[in-house]
Amino acid sequence: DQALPLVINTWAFTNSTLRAHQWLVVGESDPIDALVEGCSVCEREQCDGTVGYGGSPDENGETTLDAMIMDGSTMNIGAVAAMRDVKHASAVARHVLENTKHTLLVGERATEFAVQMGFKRESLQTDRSKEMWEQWKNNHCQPNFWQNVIPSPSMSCGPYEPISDNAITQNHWTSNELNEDDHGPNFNRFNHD
Amino acid sequence: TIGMIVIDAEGHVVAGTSTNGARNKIPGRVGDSPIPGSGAYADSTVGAAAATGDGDIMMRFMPSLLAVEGLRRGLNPTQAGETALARIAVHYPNFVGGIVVASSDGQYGAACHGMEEFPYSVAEGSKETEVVVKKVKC
Repeated sequence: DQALPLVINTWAFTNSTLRAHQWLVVGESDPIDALVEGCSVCEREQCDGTVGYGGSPDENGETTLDAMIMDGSTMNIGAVAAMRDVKHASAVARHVLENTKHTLLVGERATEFAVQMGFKRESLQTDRSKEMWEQWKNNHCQPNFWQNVIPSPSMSCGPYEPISDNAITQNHWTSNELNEDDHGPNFNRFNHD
Repeated sequence: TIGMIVIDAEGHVVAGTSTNGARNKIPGRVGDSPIPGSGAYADSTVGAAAATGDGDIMMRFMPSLLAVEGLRRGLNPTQAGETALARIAVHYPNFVGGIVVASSDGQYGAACHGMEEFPYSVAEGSKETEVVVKKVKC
């Protein structure tokens, strides 16, 4: 078939596409190699700030990484989520696929697994991500993902606690009224999963 | 997030994602990207899909699995993507998301919602080639 092999990916991350395709055509590698190589390019190049280290800081200013690989022939999957302090998320996901019988490892334990597999532990924060986080703090932590808490998340950085049922009743609120917006703030080209 | 589908010359289909998630998220939050069927899904008998966007919403609907099941029902890749995102839009008309879908024989398409247009990147064929950036209107 003329169309095969094929590499297609979200967004205009062309260096990743090219790398994966070259890996298939020139390197004659298997498609999992190509996928990991392609996604790893984005992790190194920090594509649009949405992939890899130094982007999308959380409320504590920390960057964490998620990655998944699925083999459509064996239906085997390897994934990591909220992994801290390791830059190579796709490569670690491949180790979950190949070196464990599990599907998904998360958080600090995923980091420990990565270190055991030979990856280096290093901060994912950069000057840029620190600056983004400080701007957000200076803007009263706006926007954020909290709802139905006090103090008001539209004006305060917290710490928050849930609004009690009594408060809802006394103020004649309904839970739907408190849910001002079901969506995360400002998802766009530079802020997305 | 990058979501990627790779199909080799023998029709071996794989898919995956890599992301640093949503900006300003509550620590511990994970989006759709590492969730099978949500961020991506692959089945060499029919094809694969990979999604991007507001992961808190998208992960509630498993759009990549839905798209692959659409292929299995005979939809073309574009139709499969549109159908998967339409399921979300019924409940969340303002959600932001995009999806790329490819069948195991090398047909592909994309769909999106909540943006003006959604770019995606394609390289195909058995020779060294240039990458083409395509755009779909949402």
